[in-house]
Amino acid sequence: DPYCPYPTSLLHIEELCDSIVRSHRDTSQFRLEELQALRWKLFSREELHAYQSKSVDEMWQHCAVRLTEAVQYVVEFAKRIPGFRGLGQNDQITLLKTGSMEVVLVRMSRCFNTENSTVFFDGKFGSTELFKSLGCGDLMVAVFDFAHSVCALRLTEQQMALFSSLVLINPDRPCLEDRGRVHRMRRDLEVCLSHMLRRDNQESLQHKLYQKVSVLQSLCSLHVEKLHWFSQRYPLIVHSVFPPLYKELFT
Amino acid sequence: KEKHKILHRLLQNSTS
Repeated sequence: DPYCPYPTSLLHIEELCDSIVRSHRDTSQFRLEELQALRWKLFSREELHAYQSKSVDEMWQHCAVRLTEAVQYVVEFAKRIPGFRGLGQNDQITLLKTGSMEVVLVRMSRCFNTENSTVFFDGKFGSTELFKSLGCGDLMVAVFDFAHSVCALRLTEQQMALFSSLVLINPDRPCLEDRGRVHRMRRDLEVCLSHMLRRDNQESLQHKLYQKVSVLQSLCSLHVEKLHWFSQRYPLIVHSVFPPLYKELFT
Repeated sequence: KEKHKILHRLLQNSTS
């Protein structure tokens, strides 16, 4: 029934907002207080040198492991979004197949210190220099720039929770079997976000947040492009030592 | 589902 009179009452919307905020908090890899306390804990020159001395395949494997850990938290976030588990299993996979990396990138801004352009990684904060041996300077600069731009919006945790859910519940993903259902979920999340931004007196944020979506998609494409470049040079490494979930999602 | 067995299993696990 395409015009199903879904009860979008205010109470329902507020309950949905609370549930998503709780899901975000319960599945955050790092607590905000922990990140704040560690923000000036930087890698030493020696530690930085150790990262930069890693071979390209060592660093790629290390980063693939860290990225896969972050993705698993996003999968848990998705599972707690009301209605997500009601979707068909193929559609759940389709939404996460691309959306998981996008949410990881959104969440990364929580782990970013704009004052010195460093990101939390392996327990300390490091700059793009830390990732030099990946051989993906342009990707890392683009990712750091994105983190800067999201930090500039000064999102509250609640706003980030809603935005993350909107990034994930995307009815435009290809191969969705029940696009209508995803669309209805998405519509309620959009109502939640605008309700929250109205409450916070920050309605101008909505447009800025939606503008981020296209940047996210280009970052994800660049990541896959770099992975393709790496896989061509080190096919055995990808096949034998990369995390299986990473391979499932990105190769 | 076939091509994403690990993701499928993660989705099946309870949200404890």
